[in-house]
Amino acid sequence: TCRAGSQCPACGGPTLDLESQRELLLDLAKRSILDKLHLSQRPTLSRPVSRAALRTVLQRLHGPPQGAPPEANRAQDYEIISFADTGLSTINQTRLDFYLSNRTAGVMEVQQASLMFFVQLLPNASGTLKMKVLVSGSHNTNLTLATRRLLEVDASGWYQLLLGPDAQAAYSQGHLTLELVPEGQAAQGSVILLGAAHRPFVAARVRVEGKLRVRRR
Amino acid sequence: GIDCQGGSSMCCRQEFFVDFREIGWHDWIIQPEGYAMNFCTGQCPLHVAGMPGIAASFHTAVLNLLKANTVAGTAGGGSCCVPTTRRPLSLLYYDRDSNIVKTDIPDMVVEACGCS
Repeated sequence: TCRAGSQCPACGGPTLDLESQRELLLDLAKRSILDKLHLSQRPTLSRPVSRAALRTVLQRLHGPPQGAPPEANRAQDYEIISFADTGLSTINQTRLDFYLSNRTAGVMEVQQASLMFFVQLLPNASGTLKMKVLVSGSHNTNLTLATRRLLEVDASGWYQLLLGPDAQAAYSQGHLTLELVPEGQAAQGSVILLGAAHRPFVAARVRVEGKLRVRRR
Repeated sequence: GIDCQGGSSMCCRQEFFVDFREIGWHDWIIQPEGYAMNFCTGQCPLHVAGMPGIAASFHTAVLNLLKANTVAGTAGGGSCCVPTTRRPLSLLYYDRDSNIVKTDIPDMVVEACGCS
């Protein structure tokens, strides 16, 4: 503030040594903050605050990343896992059906899907297993050849096959049928297990538009 | 606005940071870690007096010099080095009841200085 007939304090006045000036400024800063918060003195914490509460507050405070669209319009990514219903299977082919609930089907876009299945190798069997994959969608009962994949099968265990666009489209509509036909050197010495502990499944990364939520089970 | 650098006696902004840990306030102020208070200091000769914030403009200084010559003796000095731009300070802190409070206190951080 300008005082009539004299210089303002910022322009000169009595010179303080650096330490005193620093003390003065610190005191001014403290008083300024307390005044603005309507506090007469700094609060003394009466009870500890949980770190979880603090974390929640900080997350709320920082909000969604800058430039992100509003929550309601933002597409959500999920992973959906569907276990197979086993259909008519023989020693030479395994038929698997995957269903989605009506609520989920048709409103999501499948970005990637893969089939997981357990191959049991018979003793002394090993080598290359060629897997023919036939696919059928919900509107088409005929199975068509989707892919032929080579799998190096050297031990019993879980194996993965990435599913192509045909299978992804059928899955997003709610019903996917796959038929696996083992071929090649190891075909006779291997079995795809279908029991409860080895049930084949499709793991799909999907994107759901809008507010629909899909709970992973 | 001009930031103070060694040797200059003209109106400028001096940076001053209050570290909450250093003053023992970090236990109740969660964020930020400190307060960039800053302040204004320096001489304001009459010829740079004018509209705050544009005192550093050469043209303004010339105009004000003319004005000062005209009114010299009647104004009697009194131009102040004052904050011309400020911004709020956002605080996240525990209140007396250990509630977590977020508040923005306006005009707390001096961004630029000029002669009034």
